[in-house]
Amino acid sequence: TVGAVACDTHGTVAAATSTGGMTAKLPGRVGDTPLIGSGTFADNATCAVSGTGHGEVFIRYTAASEIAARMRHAGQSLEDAAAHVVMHDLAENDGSGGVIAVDAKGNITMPFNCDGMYRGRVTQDGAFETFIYR
Amino acid sequence: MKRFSLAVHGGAGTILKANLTPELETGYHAGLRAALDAGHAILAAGGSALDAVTAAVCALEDEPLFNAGRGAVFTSDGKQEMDAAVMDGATRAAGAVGGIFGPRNPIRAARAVMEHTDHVMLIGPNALNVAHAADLPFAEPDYFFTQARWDALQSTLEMRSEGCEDDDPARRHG
Repeated sequence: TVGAVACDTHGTVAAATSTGGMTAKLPGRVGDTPLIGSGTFADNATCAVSGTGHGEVFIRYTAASEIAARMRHAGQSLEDAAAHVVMHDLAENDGSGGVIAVDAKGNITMPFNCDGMYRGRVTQDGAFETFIYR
Repeated sequence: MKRFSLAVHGGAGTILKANLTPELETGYHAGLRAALDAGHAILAAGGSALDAVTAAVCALEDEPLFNAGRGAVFTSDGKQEMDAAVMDGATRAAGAVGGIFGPRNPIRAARAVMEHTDHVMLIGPNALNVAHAADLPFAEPDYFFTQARWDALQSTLEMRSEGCEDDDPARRHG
């Protein structure tokens, strides 16, 4: 699964996710990627999220929109909300994986609960960073 | 004016840590950087977040190392099925496609659903019809095939035929 989240100079956020699914998956199986609120979500009032991991668990816990809900209703920061969903809601329910997320201030967080997540980030200052493991 | 930012992730199907060679690792870093470059160029020019994430994901879909578009994994039937979604935080406009095969960049098909229909998700022939109507480029199966993904399918099917249970969560990742 691949994905991107961004915040532009107008403070608008967006998310995009694309996947081939799991190796040897059952034909017709669809995971969280195309399900808005599970693997992909964006709302300027909170954040944009793209997920990767065990799709069925991301769906059951509506992982992407849950991060936004924590920000909206509990006043959590992007980092705290995403960490809770990835490290508790997903990790404690057999949902390995992670997310990338950005808020309308341009803050980025990229938590994951598995060995690694191929990921990268860049901000307006032009600092490009890519990572595979922690 | 606010400060822009961009993040990407690029999963690679069933890749186990022990199989990650230095060459592959270099390739993954380069692929991620190419996606960041694509999105960054748009944002730095004052473009929209929606265009930036679309461009970044297209770059990842074009890179056979990643499990999306070209280089997508195979189903148990030896076929490829692709899913994609895009969402705009300013309007909550969203588009998604499920189980499609043919468009070179499934994320553009998802965006076509968002921009050219009243719907959020389309599957099957009508998803492809929307992509055709939007003049999106299509490709033949050879374009999407990669030997590494085919070998991963054979390995997984062989393991299943031998009744082996595999608890490695990496195998449940896209």
